Amino acid sequence: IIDSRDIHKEYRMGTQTVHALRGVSFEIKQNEYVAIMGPSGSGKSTMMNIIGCLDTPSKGDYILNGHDVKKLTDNQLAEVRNREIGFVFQTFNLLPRSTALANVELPLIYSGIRSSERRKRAIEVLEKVGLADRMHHKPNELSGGQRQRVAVARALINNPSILLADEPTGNLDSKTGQEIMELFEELHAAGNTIILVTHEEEIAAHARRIIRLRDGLLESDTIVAAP
Amino acid sequence: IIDSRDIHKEYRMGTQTVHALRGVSFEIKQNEYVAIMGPSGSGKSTMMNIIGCLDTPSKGDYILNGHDVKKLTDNQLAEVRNREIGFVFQTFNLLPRSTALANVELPLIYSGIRSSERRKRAIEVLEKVGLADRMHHKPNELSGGQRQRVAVARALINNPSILLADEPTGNLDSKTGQEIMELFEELHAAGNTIILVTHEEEIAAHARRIIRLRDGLLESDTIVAAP
Ligand SMILES: Nc1ncnc2c1ncn2[C@@H]1O[C@H](COP(=O)(O)OP(=O)(O)OP(=O)(O)O)[C@@H](O)[C@H]1O
Ligand SMILES: Nc1ncnc2c1ncn2[C@@H]1O[C@H](COP(=O)(O)OP(=O)(O)OP(=O)(O)O)[C@@H](O)[C@H]1O
Ligand SMILES: [Mg+2]
Ligand SMILES: [Mg+2]
Repeated sequence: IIDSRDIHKEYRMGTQTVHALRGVSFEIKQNEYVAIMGPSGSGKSTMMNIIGCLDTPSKGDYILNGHDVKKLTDNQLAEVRNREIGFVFQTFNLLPRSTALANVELPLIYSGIRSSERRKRAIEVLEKVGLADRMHHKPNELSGGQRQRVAVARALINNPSILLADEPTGNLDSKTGQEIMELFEELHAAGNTIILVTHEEEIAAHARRIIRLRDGLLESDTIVAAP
Repeated sequence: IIDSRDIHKEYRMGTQTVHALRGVSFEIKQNEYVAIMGPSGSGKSTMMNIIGCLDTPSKGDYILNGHDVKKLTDNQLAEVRNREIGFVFQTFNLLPRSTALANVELPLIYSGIRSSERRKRAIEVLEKVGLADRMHHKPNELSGGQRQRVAVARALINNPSILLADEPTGNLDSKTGQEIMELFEELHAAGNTIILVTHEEEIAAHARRIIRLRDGLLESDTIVAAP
């Protein structure tokens, strides 16, 4: 369902060009569980933004569910993003003036779900990430790991068919991190696809396949035996 | 040099009160290397903000270098912070419109160092964290781990006598994380004090003492044998 063909991404900075991705190709099928790893600055978040249709490649093709994203209109791209993809950003990207509850409800507003149903589902998923007692806190009234969990709850509320999680446990102690991984496992067991960026080996161990990037290139792509 | 006596911190939220710290006491002497650990939301960052004089306790006393911080004026507090303390924030807190170089130079502006000397020292410390080739990038032109390393460089540039690092390696792969820990070890070997919040056991293993918080209370305070 995800077919990345010779993806390049460049950033022009004055006279310099940063080659964040230098030709990366891989396919990910429905219901795979893939970890993307690699050193800091190797291009993981850049790749995730392209997979999640939040950015376009400088060169190369990205085919999502059979559609070449270059040929989709902005409306169609937004539709795919809101219906199919759940995104946990490395920087959380929460609305600073909204409560945890309002932040988690946001994807359902795009799906046209009515407000009592939205609130009910947002409370459920906040309970799942252990933040029922922090529902009315704004992001700056939460700890770092609590903000991260609100970002995870927001990504899960729409039961996405593709979950893109960029370092979802970086700010969590191991017990809380494992609880988040159990939620991902539930989504995976229901037939959905999980793509996870992490630098923690024990988090990557949940995946069945590890793609390693280095300096904007694919260094290795390994199927891992089930534990 | 750090004497925290029955520190409480409360946040009033409408009718609710959040007890982030419920009476925490410990002493840290010159040149100790302490890790503060505990579950997400247990009060680690709140404690670090009080130790770093960025916040005041609701109750209890905080004595820094023999001074009760309650009795210091705002100017005196700012003086202590700028001269003695290096802070790596969990949220990095970089100036979004300034380059990596300008962000790292910032503490030296407060110290009245002239600009050619500031630039030279900022380049040196950016080289130490492996970002010499990203000096002119703004924070949104850097990867998550690169932003974290700029925050580390900014905290080290003033050779602080107390380094407060809140989850300094959360976004770094293990090799880059180890490089940062080597820089901390250098600062420690030069006689300075290191206080580090982390949830990663292999990072905490660099410390000689581990303070564990849970639900705003001190759960344990253990001296660790040297490896
Ligand atoms: N401004 C605030 N208003 C209300 N509650 C707050 C505020 N800041 C923090 N809290 C609450 O205080 C508690 C402690 O927060 P703190 O940031 O110290 O936790 P932490 O141990 O650093 O967690 P993490 O490991 O997730 O970063 C949390 O439950 C949080 O929700
Ligand atoms: N807007 C931008 N302008 C210029 N360079 C950029 C920009 N965004 C990213 N880069 C550069 O592209 C490279 C890849 O960045 P990316 O965020 O994908 O790395 P990453 O693998 O996610 O790293 P980390 O593990 O530190 O989060 C980095 O060297 C970074 O400096
Ligand atoms: Mg990244
Ligand atoms: Mg914290």
